[in-house]
Amino acid sequence: MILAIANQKGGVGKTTTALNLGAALAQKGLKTLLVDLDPQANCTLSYLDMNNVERSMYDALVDKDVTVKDVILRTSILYLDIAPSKIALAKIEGRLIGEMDGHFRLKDKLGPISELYDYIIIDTPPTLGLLTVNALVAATHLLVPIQSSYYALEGTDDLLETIEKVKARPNPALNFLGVVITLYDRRTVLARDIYQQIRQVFGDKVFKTVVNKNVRLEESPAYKESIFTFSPESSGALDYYRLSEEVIGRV
Amino acid sequence: MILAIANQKGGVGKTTTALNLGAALAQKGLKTLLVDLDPQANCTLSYLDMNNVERSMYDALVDKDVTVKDVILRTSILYLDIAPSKIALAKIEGRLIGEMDGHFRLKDKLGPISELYDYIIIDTPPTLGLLTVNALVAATHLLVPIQSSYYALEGTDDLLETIEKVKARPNPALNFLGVVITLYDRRTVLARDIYQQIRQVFGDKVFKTVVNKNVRLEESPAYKESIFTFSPESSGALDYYRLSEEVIGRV
Ligand SMILES: Nc1ncnc2c1ncn2[C@@H]1O[C@H](COP(=O)(O)OP(=O)(O)OP(=O)(O)O)[C@@H](O)[C@H]1O
Ligand SMILES: Nc1ncnc2c1ncn2[C@@H]1O[C@H](COP(=O)(O)OP(=O)(O)OP(=O)(O)O)[C@@H](O)[C@H]1O
Ligand SMILES: [Mg+2]
Ligand SMILES: [Mg+2]
Repeated sequence: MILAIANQKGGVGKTTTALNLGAALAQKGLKTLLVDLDPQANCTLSYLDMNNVERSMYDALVDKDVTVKDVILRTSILYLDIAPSKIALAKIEGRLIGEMDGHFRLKDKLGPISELYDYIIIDTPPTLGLLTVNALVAATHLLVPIQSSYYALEGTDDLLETIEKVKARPNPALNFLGVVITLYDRRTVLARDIYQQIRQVFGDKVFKTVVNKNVRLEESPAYKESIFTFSPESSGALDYYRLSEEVIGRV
Repeated sequence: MILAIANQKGGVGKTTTALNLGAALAQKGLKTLLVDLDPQANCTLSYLDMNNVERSMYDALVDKDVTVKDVILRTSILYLDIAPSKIALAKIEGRLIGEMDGHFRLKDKLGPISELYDYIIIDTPPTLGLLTVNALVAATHLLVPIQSSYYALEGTDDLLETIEKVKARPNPALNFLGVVITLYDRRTVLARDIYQQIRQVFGDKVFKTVVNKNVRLEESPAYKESIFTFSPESSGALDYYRLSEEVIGRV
């Protein structure tokens, strides 16, 4: 399956979810590829040394002679590979915007390698532009992290509208897998109210697993490790393990 | 002074800083106006009941017969007013993009009321588009919140580039007041490393005051209160009080 992780709001846990959900699946022996579609390359720099990244998804998307397989690198985690980003990706709108197949470029390029992996997870930038649309058009499934905060539901209308446009024509088969609530603070009453608000809007689409605030999740990228090796006993590890079980269950 | 709070990354504490810095200044008896330039209206909904908001900054910016004074509302905090946002602001690029004075619209509209306030604080959306550029062109001073995280400095180049373009022609007088580090987690070694990295890039521009992670800052908007009435003994209140002293000192 090809799972896009999207939400145009910044800092809601897209990258943290891509990194650790990817690691959880790889740990189960499922061959997993992380595709970093964010020019900020947070996913990439969380597992790789950027000095070792030569060609990136930018080259794979704009150069017809470069395949995604050409840019894929191993991570230090068995069964987890990554198709890295580089800041050049920021220029891609200018390169693809006129083209008829601009929204299908990622889908076309992922075609040849989709059989090589059990799971392909796409991390997206905090925008609803060409890169995110490419992810939504290429994906079989979509996961939306929503931050547990007073402003949680601001902007979800725009995201849902984009999803509808993608389902209307370029990718009718897109399966909205669900919403995972992130950065949840169990100590507050506010968190419970927000949870209820999100449930009211998204009903059963809300995953049972909630990712609690856990500073270990923030620290592990600095060591280029997943939460599972960095702090296996933490709530972060438990939450992302549970999320991986729930994702597999829903697919 | 007109202080723009900007950083195109999402969730770094722009709104939290606008709300509480504004409240800190108002508490000192300084007449303060919050201008909410974010279509998501997080600043507005943190102090007002959205049902009471009729006209907004959208109307003030597109309608030549509507002044900013026409849309200003009191908050429950003495000396703190707000020029609210509404989702209509999201359409403003389409309305102003062709126009010669599109980047100067806020500056022109703030002109008549700038003498009515000691401080005007502009909250901006997480983009480098027309709204944020309007804020940078209208402002006398700029404050950049940077989240203490492993990815803290990703994207700062783009912001600095935009600031340079604004200083090159439309607003040469823009004073880059400084960088305030937000969402700082004292318990981690990582936070200290990130602090050093940010200091290396921004030197003395980094405020001495660091805003620590404090769940009270996240909760107070739900009660439409500033941190100073909601939780006056909290680290959030202390940090934003100190920041207000430092801002006044630098101006
Ligand atoms: N559950 C959590 N507990 C603690 N920190 C977290 C948690 N989830 C994410 N973070 C931290 O919050 C910040 C934002 O998370 P992340 O980068 O995953 O969000 P994002 O949606 O990918 O952001 P962007 O839109 O900028 O790409 C990061 O510093 C990350 O380490
Ligand atoms: N020091 C802090 N401690 C705890 N929570 C905080 C702190 N600062 C901000 N937050 C919370 O983090 C989230 C993001 O903060 P905020 O909305 O101020 O950022 P922003 O830069 O305005 O985001 P956006 O770009 O989406 O407008 C909010 O839920 C806010 O309450
Ligand atoms: Mg990210
Ligand atoms: Mg904001």
